[in-house]
Amino acid sequence: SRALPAGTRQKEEGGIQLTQKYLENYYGFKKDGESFIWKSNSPMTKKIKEMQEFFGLEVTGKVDSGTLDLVQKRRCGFPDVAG
Amino acid sequence: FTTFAGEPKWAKQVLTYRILNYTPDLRPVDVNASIKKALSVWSSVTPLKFIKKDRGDADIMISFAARAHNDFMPFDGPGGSIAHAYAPGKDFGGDAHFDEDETWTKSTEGTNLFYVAAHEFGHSLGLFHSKDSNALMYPVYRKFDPSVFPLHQDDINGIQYLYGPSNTHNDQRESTEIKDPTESKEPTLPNTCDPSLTFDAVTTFRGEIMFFKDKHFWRKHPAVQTADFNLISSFWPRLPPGVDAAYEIPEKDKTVIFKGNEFWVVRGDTILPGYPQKIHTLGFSKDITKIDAAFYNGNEGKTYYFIADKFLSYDKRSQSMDRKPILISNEFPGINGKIDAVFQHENFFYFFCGRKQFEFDPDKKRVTRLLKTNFWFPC
Repeated sequence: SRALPAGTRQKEEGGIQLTQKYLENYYGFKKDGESFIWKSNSPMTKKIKEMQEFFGLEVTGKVDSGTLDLVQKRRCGFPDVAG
Repeated sequence: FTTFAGEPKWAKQVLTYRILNYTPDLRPVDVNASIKKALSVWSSVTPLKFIKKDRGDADIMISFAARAHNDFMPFDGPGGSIAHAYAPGKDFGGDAHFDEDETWTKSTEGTNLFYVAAHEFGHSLGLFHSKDSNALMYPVYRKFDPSVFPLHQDDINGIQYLYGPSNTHNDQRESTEIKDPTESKEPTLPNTCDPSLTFDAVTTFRGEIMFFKDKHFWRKHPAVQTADFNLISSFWPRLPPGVDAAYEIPEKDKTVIFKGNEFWVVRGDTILPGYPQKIHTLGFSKDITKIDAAFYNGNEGKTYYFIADKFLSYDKRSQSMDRKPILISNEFPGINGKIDAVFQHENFFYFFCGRKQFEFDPDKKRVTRLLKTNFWFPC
């Protein structure tokens, strides 16, 4: 597979971290010790889907542009799911 | 809409709030007004009433802070999380915290305090986030139209699920049914859309505008389509009908109401003790037996009292009253003769003379618009 240019990879990782932080703050996501397992049923993917469903985004489970755009918007600090 | 788990809500209808500190981004008077207006959004559609406290405990404690601030939800610097509030309950319950790292404004630039506070007070009253992207309780901050009432039907459904509709609104519906004059024994109720409508007095009142007419008054939030219609006696049983003048001192949460040579001071629906008093205790000479209209200009700390085609003003800073009456048209060019009522809204003065209403710009010192008296109503 073609290696991603460093810049793009960094940007992608930044987006993932931003999304992870968002899910921790507002969707009760707890990153367990393991590193990311990009399986369709990984906890992170499930939480991304939950958030995309709440906001009426396309439910892809991926950090796509719509999701990345959303996690950077100003918002209320209270979670979207009952904690 | 959704509520918090277990549907926590306040068991009482009169709630207190206290602003513990102020953001340096806005004048305190603007913070007070934004918070008051944000609460009135919810009180206009429920039986709830909000009373401001300046000391001691209150149901809704409001504060500005950055980063970690003595709860378990630290803020995150500019952007991101901009505020949060807690569900009804004791201690933290109901409290609202605003991130000082935001730039708080009263415009559509920066982060509008009124709009965010209205959302957070939805939480303070028991609403959780809504998935409806038009709803105020949607979690993401969006540009908004300040001239549009911020509650969407989804928000109203949610808050009325918890507290029911505004009972004064119901009274209003009962009492504003315009019966066929041939049937009803009672004189017909004043109709806001009657082009010949005139008012006895008009004043701001806790972020709303109060229009007095005979035994009744309308209460109207500038951003809300509907107006509540009430008997004066339903709010202040001891106040006589047909008031002459009224004005509010927002920073003191006091409203002064005149009838004949007496005046009352009210706070919310309570007449403060020791009233009525005679108007000459305000410094008027004995030959003045009534006031036609009055308003308090918070920007300059002056209260204007209108009598026939003249006025007297009281300057709170020098604590002095004009020695002799001044012709109204000298100070307010274009406003000629006696006026029925006057109030200040944002940076304009609104003078009511018979069926006409004049919008006056004090900076340009001229009338900027000629309006109908029912301009503020959905006619």
